[in-house]
Amino acid sequence: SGLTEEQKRKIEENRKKALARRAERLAAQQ
Amino acid sequence: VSGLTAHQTQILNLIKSSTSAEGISLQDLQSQLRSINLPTLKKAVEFLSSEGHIYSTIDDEHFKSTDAD
Repeated sequence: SGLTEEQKRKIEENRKKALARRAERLAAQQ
Repeated sequence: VSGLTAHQTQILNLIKSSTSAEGISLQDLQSQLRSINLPTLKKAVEFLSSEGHIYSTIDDEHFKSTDAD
């Protein structure tokens, strides 16, 4: 892809944050 | 996905279908979902993000799904 290393790093960071939000939501549902 | 409105599901499915590294842009979503106005679209994207279904990528106008991989 044409992304810079910095962009890739930021995307990965945002993905991890989103996964954490998703886990939080699932935990709250139980 | 349970607990989502029809619009939210439609938007999430489009975001999931994107294969590019930076995801799908708000503009692309809007052009593919002509029946949904921009404020509604932005609100749905915000909700999906807060719930962890999606995340922003290179800027606040490009999104990918956490289910994609």
